[in-house]
Amino acid sequence: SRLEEAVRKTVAENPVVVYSKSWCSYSSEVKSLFKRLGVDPLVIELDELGPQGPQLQKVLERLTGQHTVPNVFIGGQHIGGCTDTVKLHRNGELEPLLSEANAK
Amino acid sequence: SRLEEAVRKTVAENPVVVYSKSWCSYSSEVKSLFKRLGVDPLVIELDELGPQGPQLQKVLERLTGQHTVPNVFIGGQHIGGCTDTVKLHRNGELEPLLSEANAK
Ligand SMILES: N[C@@H](CCC(=O)N[C@@H](CS)C(=O)NCC(=O)O)C(=O)O
Ligand SMILES: N[C@@H](CCC(=O)N[C@@H](CS)C(=O)NCC(=O)O)C(=O)O
Ligand code: FES
Repeated sequence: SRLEEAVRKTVAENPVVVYSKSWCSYSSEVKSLFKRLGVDPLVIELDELGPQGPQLQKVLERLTGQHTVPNVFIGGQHIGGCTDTVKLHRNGELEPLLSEANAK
Repeated sequence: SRLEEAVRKTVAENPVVVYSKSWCSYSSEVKSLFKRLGVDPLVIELDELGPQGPQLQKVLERLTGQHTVPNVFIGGQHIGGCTDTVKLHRNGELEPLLSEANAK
């Protein structure tokens, strides 16, 4: 669909993309982790897009199997949510992914 | 108001009360902290009460100054949110509060 194409293009063209909800603390946590690492992700607040928000969430669920926020992509690859991203960081695997994606 | 009385009564009559949202990970985190401590809180899911949910949230904001979830009470006292509860636990101050409130 048109929206699916838009998501594929967005995650392909931006090193780090976070689909988020502005009032969600898990979304805030992952956004601030990237800030601390000197990365400026493209953040899309699903609750600030009107009717397109829930539509985008359905597309993300179709593309990634994940209906929850935050939904994180690095270098076009689907990473997962907050706990997934934090776990990668703890294992020292996040920064190599960010460098590979030219995010820093 | 009637709703304000209901909240005061609920927090006075139950050792631990958590006003929560069922899909919120911070709410889940504080609920599972209490489970790990052997405490069975009274959990009120604000998103499962229809129109009363937002009304209750307004009352909680008036009574506690806090509009966010989770909103935690122990022994009738307002504790705060998830980070507040976790911080008390880390400082060894949560368990004494729970014992005092006969929550365990
Ligand atoms: N472990 C996941 C949890 C994600 C999660 O449950 N997100 C919640 C908000 S904090 C959500 O999107 N809930 C909507 C739903 O469950 O339908 C992560 O770390 O991202
Ligand atoms: N530090 C607070 C954060 C609470 C918070 O921001 N909760 C969010 C959901 S995770 C909320 O209620 N957002 C609604 C809003 O901001 O209006 C805590 O640990 O409880
Ligand atoms: S909505 Fe509470 S942590 Fe996401």
